[in-house]
Amino acid sequence: MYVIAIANQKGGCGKTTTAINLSACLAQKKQKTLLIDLDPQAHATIGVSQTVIENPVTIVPALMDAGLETGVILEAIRSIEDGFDFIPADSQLVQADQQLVRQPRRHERLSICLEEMNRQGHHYDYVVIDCAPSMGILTENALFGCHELMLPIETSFLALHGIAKMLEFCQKIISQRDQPLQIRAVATMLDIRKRIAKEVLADIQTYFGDLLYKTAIRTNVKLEEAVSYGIPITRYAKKSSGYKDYAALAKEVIQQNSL
Amino acid sequence: MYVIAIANQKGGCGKTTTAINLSACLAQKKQKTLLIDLDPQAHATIGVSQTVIENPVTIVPALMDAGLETGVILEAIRSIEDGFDFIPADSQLVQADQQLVRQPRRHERLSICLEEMNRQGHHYDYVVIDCAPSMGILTENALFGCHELMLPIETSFLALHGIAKMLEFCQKIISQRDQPLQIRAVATMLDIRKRIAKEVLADIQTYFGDLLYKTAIRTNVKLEEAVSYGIPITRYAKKSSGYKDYAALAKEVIQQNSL
Ligand SMILES: Nc1ncnc2c1ncn2[C@@H]1O[C@H](COP(=O)(O)OP(=O)(O)OP(=O)(O)O)[C@@H](O)[C@H]1O
Ligand SMILES: Nc1ncnc2c1ncn2[C@@H]1O[C@H](COP(=O)(O)OP(=O)(O)OP(=O)(O)O)[C@@H](O)[C@H]1O
Ligand SMILES: [Mg+2]
Ligand SMILES: [Mg+2]
Repeated sequence: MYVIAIANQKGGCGKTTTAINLSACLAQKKQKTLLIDLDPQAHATIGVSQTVIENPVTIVPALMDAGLETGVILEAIRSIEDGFDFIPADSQLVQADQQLVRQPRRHERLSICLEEMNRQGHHYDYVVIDCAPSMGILTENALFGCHELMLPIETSFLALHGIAKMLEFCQKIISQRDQPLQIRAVATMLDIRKRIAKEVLADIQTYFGDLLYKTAIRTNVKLEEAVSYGIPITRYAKKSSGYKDYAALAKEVIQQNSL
Repeated sequence: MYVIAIANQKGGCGKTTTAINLSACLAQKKQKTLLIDLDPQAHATIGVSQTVIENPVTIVPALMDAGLETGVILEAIRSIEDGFDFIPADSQLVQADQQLVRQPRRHERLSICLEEMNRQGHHYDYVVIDCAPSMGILTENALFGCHELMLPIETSFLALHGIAKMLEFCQKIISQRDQPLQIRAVATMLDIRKRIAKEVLADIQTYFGDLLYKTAIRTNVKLEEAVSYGIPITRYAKKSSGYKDYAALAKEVIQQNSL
């Protein structure tokens, strides 16, 4: 089980779009994949819920009960397609954030849930977590419980500006993990017609070096439309550049992990 | 002196681009305008500082000393062009945010500074405040001290999604003001080629009704380039749609205030 946290405190840099479509492409490549929505805004939930889910069981009960009750997390798992499951979020996640403040080992709850899930026989090749644009307790949970932090970096001026602050926040959690955290970055929203895009992409490449995925995700209106229909790009627009790019990213992720 | 706070906790929805270019267009229309950067990220500062400012005096000393020392705020005012001044930010603003927590009347500091500025003979027609994408103490200061909250709303799917939460945060401050707060919205990043844009714009119009400015800001790469050069659009690209749109917005703002 390889757990990827998609996080960046920068708003609107492509976290949700990446979480949904990377997961969908991994599943399409026969990797059993679980997408976890860890954002009270629940945008990933909207993006995969073609029909509205009434009162979903979210990850909240599992996070609050982590370590106490067995199998609570299983009640939250829903199927999107073959080999592609997800755990929804809703605004209740805000309460979890507030209540977890006083709990012991408050940033370990998610990893306890994931271990529990494994023990109960639910084995995934990949778990992909969509995080909120904030460095709160929920994001701490994702960073503590993952193998890799994938930072989506919007290919626009000042894209790298908040990164030092983000990495500083990660350091705090990294020091508490007993396994090192693999940090990687993926350039998103690349609009090659923009003259400024080339320079920004070069800056991102310089900053991250080998940690930057070779695949850059180009701007493609199909990606925004797909979310509005609640369907991953794999089903919404198979000929789009959005699909090609996320398929290429999934391929790179798989190759990295077979090294 | 008409004070406009440009705020929205949504990241990357056009706050800074609007703050800079609305200010520049107001100044161009002979309105003496002060732009205040209230974001520790200091993106507005970057966007108007053609040459890098070394160790600028920011609004921090004035906020910390508000009510104690006269005229401290004046040391922070710098000139961009004729009739267009600004007060820079830098990462030190984060300390202000933390230290202000324990101060009495912590959300009134900015309005005290602005009154002080008036008493010292610095009279502006407009003060425009660029806020960070967070609902912290600095943003509370902007909301307490302004006449109008201008919400930039990105014209994309889920644009209105966080708005209820933002308005809830405003309510808290509104209840402490003795003057009502004028809330308005402006549609930003409108890409008319996107089929989804029409529906989203209609949703925004329905939601805000008369509170929505008639002017919508279209996507225009010149706006991003201008920030990268540290020059307002009024000087960078006079023929661009970005310039036309912000000039039209400035005209609307002036008309609203002469009613
Ligand atoms: N490659 C792309 N091409 C076109 N539109 C995109 C692309 N990536 C993301 N978008 C659109 O940009 C907006 C922001 O993307 P997204 O929601 O994925 O960002 P986010 O980082 O999850 O935002 P938040 O910080 O609010 O969680 C959405 O409207 C989305 O549909
Ligand atoms: N109308 C537009 N056309 C093209 N690019 C735009 C437009 N408005 C903003 N941008 C670009 O989009 C990005 C985000 O805009 P901006 O910085 O103004 O948003 P913001 O709300 O201030 O972000 P933050 O939440 O980080 O403070 C910037 O790269 C900016 O240059
Ligand atoms: Mg998101
Ligand atoms: Mg900004």
